[in-house]
Amino acid sequence: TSNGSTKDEL
Amino acid sequence: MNIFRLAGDMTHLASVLVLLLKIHTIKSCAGISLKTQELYALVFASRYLDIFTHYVSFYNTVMKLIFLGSAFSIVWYIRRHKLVRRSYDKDHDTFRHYFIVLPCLILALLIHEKFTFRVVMWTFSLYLEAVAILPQLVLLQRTRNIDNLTGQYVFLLGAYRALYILNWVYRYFTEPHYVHWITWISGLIQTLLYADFFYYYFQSWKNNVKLELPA
Repeated sequence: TSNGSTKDEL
Repeated sequence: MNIFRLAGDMTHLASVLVLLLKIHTIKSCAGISLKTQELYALVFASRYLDIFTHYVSFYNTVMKLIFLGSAFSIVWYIRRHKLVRRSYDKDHDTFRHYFIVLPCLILALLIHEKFTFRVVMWTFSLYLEAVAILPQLVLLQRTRNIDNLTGQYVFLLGAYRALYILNWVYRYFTEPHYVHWITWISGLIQTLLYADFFYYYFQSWKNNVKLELPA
């Protein structure tokens, strides 16, 4: 889920 | 998805609905900064570039569409709708876009996780969202008379940001390697910009008097 991405958030 | 994230998204959604309610049913955008609304439209347009190529969940896609659609329709209403545009306080909404957009763009070009178009635009949208409320806050301070819906709109936007911080704290402790400095710092700055507003909002609520920001 993580690894440098908060792109699962709005 | 944790409860803070969901509550944050719902608060964000509520803020948009409050604003649309004001604009659509009362046909007024008094006290609303068009500059801030245009900046939000730019924020969502640059952040959701991957909306059709990078699928996360049905929930995410629907919410992205709602935020994009509402942002652009609010701008359209204020600029084009013949009744709504009359109530627009143009003389007090004087913040210059490029004072905000340009520094954010430069910062995104300098500080990002990866130098690709998508990631730089995504980073730009984070920086821009952090400060996009400024024209609105300036307008509130200049307007002696803040109506209920406008006050609630800004309060809900601030609450959404505060809940996102709780969401990050929760995720930091529950997910491995969950560290996102760029998102966190810009999110923290964004929330701090509301501190002053929150203070006067709660004061007016506690004392049961009309919300007014000091000049």
